Amino acid sequence: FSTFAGEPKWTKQVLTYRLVNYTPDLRPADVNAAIEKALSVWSSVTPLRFIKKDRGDADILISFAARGHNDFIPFDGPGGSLAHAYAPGKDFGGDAHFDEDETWTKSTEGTNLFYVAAHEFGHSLGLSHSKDPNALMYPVYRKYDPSGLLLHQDDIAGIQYLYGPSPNTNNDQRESTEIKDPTDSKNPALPNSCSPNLTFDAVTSFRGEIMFFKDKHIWRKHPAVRTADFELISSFWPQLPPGVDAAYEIPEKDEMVIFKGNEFWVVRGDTILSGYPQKLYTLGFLKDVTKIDAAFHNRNEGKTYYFIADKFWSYDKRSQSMDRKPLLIRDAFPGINGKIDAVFQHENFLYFFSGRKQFEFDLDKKRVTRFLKTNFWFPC
Amino acid sequence: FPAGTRQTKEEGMQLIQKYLENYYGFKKDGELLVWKSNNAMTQKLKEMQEFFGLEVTGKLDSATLDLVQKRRCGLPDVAG
Repeated sequence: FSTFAGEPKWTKQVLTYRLVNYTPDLRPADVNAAIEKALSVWSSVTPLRFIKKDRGDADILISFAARGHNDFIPFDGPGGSLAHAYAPGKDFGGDAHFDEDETWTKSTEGTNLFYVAAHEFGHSLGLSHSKDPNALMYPVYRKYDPSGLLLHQDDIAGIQYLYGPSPNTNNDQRESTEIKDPTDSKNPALPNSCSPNLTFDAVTSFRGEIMFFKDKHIWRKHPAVRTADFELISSFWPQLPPGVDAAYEIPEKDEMVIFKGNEFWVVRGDTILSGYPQKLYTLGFLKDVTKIDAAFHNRNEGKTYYFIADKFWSYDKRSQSMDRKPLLIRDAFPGINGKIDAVFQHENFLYFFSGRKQFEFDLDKKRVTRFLKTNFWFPC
Repeated sequence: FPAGTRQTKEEGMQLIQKYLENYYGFKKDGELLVWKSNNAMTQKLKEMQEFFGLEVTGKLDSATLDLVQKRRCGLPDVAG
């Protein structure tokens, strides 16, 4: 492996990244997944963590462009140079540029975005090219083999020379989802995603990912990516209090609603919409409802369900009306008894969390189909 | 040389010159692009052949020509 002259590297462990634009060759969700997965290749073997920003500056700005594109290295049309990235530093430092004249794919045909991005992010983190033809940091593009291990020992030796190994001591390249929050040394222990006693405050889908809220932190998990990113809630929404009660996504509006006590906020990306928080009763609840335990929005039905103790209310978007009185949870969701902590919808299943238990509920069959551990979604 | 071969040879020369400029910091200093064993171009070509584990001939052989036509990362292979 080799580093750049002077061995530039990032002095912090949590780095931000932002996609400035998208290639028309792939769906935005596929681009997001490829980029996130490419970054997790490096975070899985180092203490580094990556936070996605939707706006403003970021350490690693990612863009697609053809030919000249405001830096000193114009692209050269189809083939030849596919992408380039800059060594760690301010301004251009860390940025990655992808040649829009290539055909970006998520397969072995064309130019695989995940594979090229993983290489380029090696540069963004401080690695130059390797002479080892098996290394990810070898400069020539080889047909992407999804079944193969992407990082070669040479790559791992190089990146750990700069940043050290992953804090996960058994170093089996499994993602440790703990961020040592420097501003939070008084916090006795960070929640561990693999604890058998793991419980959640709230869980929701969010732009193709699943977000697990716990105290001051969230785990972000993309179903297609094995690892989960662990971040502070305040790194996304500084105004939000820790220990939320419930959250749900309205995908068709690209909004997420987050509840704490008798208030709720609506966010889009990392922005809290203006005019929030608002009081619960503005949603149609009786004034004596002071908090909710969990909620989810069923996009197919156009209905939102709010769970309180052993009952639930539902709001029908079409008739724009809230149930006049709550119904028993077990009547509509047989097998789900008593209070729940959190619930979210993934494909045609609901996942109910109650203490250390998780219930998979089939919306078609109207019954519980699996009992799961709460850490089922993490690489434990 | 028959014209065809000569043309291919010139194309190969341009390809390798562009490659060495992009990835090995070669700067054409005005001298004619002719092969002399010690000129800058030959030195850079040897550097590239060494990086990729090719036979270090300093000549534009088929293995070298094949490699310069492969897709790759746009960053140089040498510090700079």
